[in-house]
Amino acid sequence: MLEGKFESASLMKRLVEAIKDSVKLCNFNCSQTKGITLQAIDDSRVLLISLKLDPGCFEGFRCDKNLVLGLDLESLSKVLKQGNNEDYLTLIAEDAPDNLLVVFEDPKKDRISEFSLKLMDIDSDVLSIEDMDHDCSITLPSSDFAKVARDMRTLSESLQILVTKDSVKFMASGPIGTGSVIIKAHTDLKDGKESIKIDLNKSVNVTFGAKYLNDIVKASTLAETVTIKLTNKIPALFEFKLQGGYLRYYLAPKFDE
Amino acid sequence: KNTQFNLMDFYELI
Repeated sequence: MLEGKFESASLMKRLVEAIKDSVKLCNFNCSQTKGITLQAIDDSRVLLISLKLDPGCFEGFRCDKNLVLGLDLESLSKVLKQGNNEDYLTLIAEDAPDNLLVVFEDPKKDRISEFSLKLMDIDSDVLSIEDMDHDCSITLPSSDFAKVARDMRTLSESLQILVTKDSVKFMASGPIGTGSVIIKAHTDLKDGKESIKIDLNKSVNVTFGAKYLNDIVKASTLAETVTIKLTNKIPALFEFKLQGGYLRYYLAPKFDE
Repeated sequence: KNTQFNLMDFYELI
């Protein structure tokens, strides 16, 4: 039996909103030691999502037997919208489940809502992704990155990112003209989360599909900062750290033909 | 012209 209780429904609500436009059907893998993990690839096979929710992400977590919960994220999103952000959220499944039970409890305990969501058998490709060294790592406020990705998409379908020793340059060029945004490394002593950190082994020049970057920045509601790891001609890693877990996106770059 | 790489070009199916 699985029973995972979140202190507030808002984490799960924001997670599903962050990924449901990229992938529709996902297997949620549940285990006592690892908590809930998920790996899913978008239909175009350009963007991969990897989620880890350690047991520590939950107020209470119990999983007697390893389970795979095949879920339609559109449906899960509909159910999650029934609960308030501040509600306790508990996910419950039997050992060989056909359904996932989603329970919201008002913190004042005067209202309990229960939904049963049908599970599906989902045949999905799983890719092996090993930790690797990247040419550079950038950590910046996730809202700053979201603004650049959204603004620059209005100019072009592609966003070029150039990283040098102490600056990151975003460039877009399209039918109406060109644009660039340069951000420089700095340390904000008052609020560390506002700092911009650039670690560079080698300068990087990569281009990504603006559509995918716009999907990725939907996760900026989950973490105040995002870490971007880039290497020339290799998929980039965008990581949003969660309390006791992470949401990572791996995005394949574009190349010049 | 920019063409999109596919993740399958980089990672192996398990």
